Amino acid sequence: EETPAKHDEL
Amino acid sequence: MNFFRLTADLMHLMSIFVLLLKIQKTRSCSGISFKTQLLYAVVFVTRYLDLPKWISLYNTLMKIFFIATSIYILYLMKVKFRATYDPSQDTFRIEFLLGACLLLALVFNYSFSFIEVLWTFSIYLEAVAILPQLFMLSRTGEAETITTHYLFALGAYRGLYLLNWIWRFYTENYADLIVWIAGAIQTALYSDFFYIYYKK
Repeated sequence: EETPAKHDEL
Repeated sequence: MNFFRLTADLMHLMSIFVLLLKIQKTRSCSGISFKTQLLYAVVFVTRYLDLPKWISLYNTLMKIFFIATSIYILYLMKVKFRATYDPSQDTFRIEFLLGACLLLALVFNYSFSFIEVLWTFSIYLEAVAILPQLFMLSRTGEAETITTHYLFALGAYRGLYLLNWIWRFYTENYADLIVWIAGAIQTALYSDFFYIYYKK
């Protein structure tokens, strides 16, 4: 997984 | 999406609407730091480079809204109501903030890629982007009520994000150290503003 879900916030 | 995060995002939206309303109604951007607004525009543009990556309709629409309104505010301040902006009050040196945040982002990041470093940069920059505005406020001493509302909405947005992170940590094991540390610093800066504000 390159980009985990961590950037789902604004 | 939980209650805290949704409310936080709505407060963030509201802060922007308050700012736009103030500028349009008074036909003036006096008391508003152009440098802070410029930094916010840089924050949104560098953070949302992942715009093509689909997360949700909500996420995409909010990103577009933040990018568009932040650039529109710059236009209002620099073009439409240029005469009402007094650069001599807005003297904070943002070069140092930009440089320090870029350096930090190059050293402390989750992965050393273009998008990821700029994302990290935007997180660090958002934490300190309010400084020119607070500096301007402390110089002039007085803030219009509407400017205070703007800062209050922004502060509430940050405070609610802290609660959101605590909530997410317990409910979904979510952890994001970079965002947490930067967010804590950012909230502390607003607390300082509230403290000064209520003491007056």
